[in-house]
Amino acid sequence: AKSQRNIMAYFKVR
Amino acid sequence: MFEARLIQSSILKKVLDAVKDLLNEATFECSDSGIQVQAMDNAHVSLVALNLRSDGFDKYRCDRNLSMGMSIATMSKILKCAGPEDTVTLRAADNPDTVAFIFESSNKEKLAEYEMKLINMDQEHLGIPETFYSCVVKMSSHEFARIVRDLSQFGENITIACTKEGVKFTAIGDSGSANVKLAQTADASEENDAVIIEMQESVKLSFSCRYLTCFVKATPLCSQVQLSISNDVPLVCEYKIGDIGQIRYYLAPKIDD
Repeated sequence: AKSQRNIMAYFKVR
Repeated sequence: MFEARLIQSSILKKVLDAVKDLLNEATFECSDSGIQVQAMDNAHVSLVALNLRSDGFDKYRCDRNLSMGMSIATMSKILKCAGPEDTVTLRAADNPDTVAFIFESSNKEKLAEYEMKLINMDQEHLGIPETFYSCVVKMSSHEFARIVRDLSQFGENITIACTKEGVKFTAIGDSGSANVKLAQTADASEENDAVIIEMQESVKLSFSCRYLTCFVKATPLCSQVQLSISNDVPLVCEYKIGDIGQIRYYLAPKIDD
């Protein structure tokens, strides 16, 4: 099974 | 005062169609250089970055920078009221509570004005790092939409594998599996239909069909789509918007548990 990553794991909050 | 006019409302109609399934609301940042939107979907899986340059508008005036929180559903409803040949003008005061959409028919005999209340938004703004992608695929946007539609019937994810030879899309589900391979075009004279791959390193990543299905709603904006892929970073799916700008969708990959 695959799980969905969160986009915020890659792009930091500015 | 802020005022931006487009001769063809159809461009803005298509932009709204390209984001309305992903976003409930978004902040439109208006400055001298143009209009920018950056917003995540509710589940924070994807991010939409829209850029409309001021020089692409037929008239553009922005006396001071504005951040306007807009309901995408309401904006979409309003743009449905514009005829395809209508001119559209967006207008707001310097400290606006509302934004006006003004539609004018080409014979100038019909003038319609819709005023939309702005919403206060506390959106997180993400910094997107400059990324060098292992593979950049340029292909027909219609072909990409078709592949997403066809493969979505077979699984909830599409795996994109890109090598020097071409790009392969695969979906696997309970009922079976499907894959479509596109070879790099040898003769790229049929520019819009060509498959062009710039590859430094082969990649293989899986993405949710649900989100890809939302992204291909941008197909009417541009005959080509550009997919930028690197292992373990979000996919970038980019459509140019005429001479005025572009829309980029970022999608976090699915990973093995």
